[in-house]
Amino acid sequence: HEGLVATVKEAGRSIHEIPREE
Amino acid sequence: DGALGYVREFTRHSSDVLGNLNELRLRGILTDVTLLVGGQPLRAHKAVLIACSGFFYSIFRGRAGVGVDVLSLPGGPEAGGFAPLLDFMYTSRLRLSPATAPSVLAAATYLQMEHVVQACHRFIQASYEP
Repeated sequence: HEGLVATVKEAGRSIHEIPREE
Repeated sequence: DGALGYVREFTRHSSDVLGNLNELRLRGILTDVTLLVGGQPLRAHKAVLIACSGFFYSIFRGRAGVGVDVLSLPGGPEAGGFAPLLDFMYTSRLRLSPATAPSVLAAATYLQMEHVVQACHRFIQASYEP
């Protein structure tokens, strides 16, 4: 039963955001 | 009881990574090569260049590429097209106008970026149509 894997979409940001240079 | 596992797919991950790489480029963090275009320096990451361009793949893939930290690109007709291409590599957005498309096309041809070449051809062709 290795095939039973559900994929869930995550629509939000995935990683931290590097601050923009000022 | 059915599902044994879950994969959580972060749908914007690739664009989040690319956005961070672009910010690193703009801030000069971990950039490891300077492209000289008509004497003007453009800093970039070899890993991004090699991922996007057949020309850079040829230059950087071998052991010799590790030692390359300054690379001169041709001036002349291509020169104005390199900066928009570098922006494209880091943003996925290709800025084209009727005035710039020929130089971007020439630069993309030089850098062996076939899909961009095709996009430039389509843009130029469309701009001739009424």
